[in-house]
Amino acid sequence: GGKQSGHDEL
Amino acid sequence: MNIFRLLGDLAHLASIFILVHKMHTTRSCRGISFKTQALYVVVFVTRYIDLFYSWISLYNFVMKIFFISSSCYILYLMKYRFRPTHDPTLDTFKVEYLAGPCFALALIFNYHFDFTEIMWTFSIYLEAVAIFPQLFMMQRTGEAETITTHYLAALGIYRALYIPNWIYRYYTEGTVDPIAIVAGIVQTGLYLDFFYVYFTKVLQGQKFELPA
Repeated sequence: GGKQSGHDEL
Repeated sequence: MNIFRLLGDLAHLASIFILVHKMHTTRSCRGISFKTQALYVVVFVTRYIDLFYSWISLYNFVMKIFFISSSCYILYLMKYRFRPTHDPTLDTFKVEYLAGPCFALALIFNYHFDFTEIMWTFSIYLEAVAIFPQLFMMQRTGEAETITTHYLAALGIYRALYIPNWIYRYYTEGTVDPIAIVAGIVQTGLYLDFFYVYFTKVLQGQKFELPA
C-alpha cells in the first residue's frame, strides 16, 4: 500500500 | 477484489439508484442536502484524475465514470429540474469548514507530495466528512423520508463494508493503506447514530424521527 497510482479502490 | 469490496461497491451503486429513484418518483429533492451532493462531485473528480493515466480494470474504469457522471446528474436534478423543491435555508452547513481542513490535512498527511496524490488524499478525507451537511439538515428538521433513510443506509453500509475488505487484503495480500483505513473508519463512525435509528425504527416500519 501507499505506492503512487496504486489506488485500485473506488 | 473480494466479497466485502464487491458488496460495498454494490451498496454504493444502490445508494445512488435509490436517491435518483426518490427524486424521480416524488418529483422532489426535499430532504436532500445539495451541499453534500456537491461535495461528492468534488470527491469523485479529485479522486479519479488517474482515469487519464492509469488503467486498473474495466470494472474500475466503468465504476469511476459512473460515479462521476451520476453525481453530476444528481446536482443537475437538484439545481434545475427539481430546484423549487430544494430549501437552501435548511442546507446551511458551511462546506468550507470541511474542505479547508481536509485540504490542509492532505498537504500534511499524504503518501507523496505531488498534485494527483494530494488530490487523491484530499478526496479520501473529504469523502469521510461529506455527509455532514446532510446529517446537519436532518438534525435541524428532526425527520427524514423513509426513502432518504434507505439512501443513507446504503451509503453508510458501502464504507462499512470496506473495513472487512481492508482486513481481508491485509491477510491475503499484505497491503495496508493507512490513509484510506483511518478515513474510512471515521466515515463509518459518523453513521453509527443514524444506523441505530435506522435499524431500530425505520426497519421496524416506523418513521425516521429524531427526539426533539
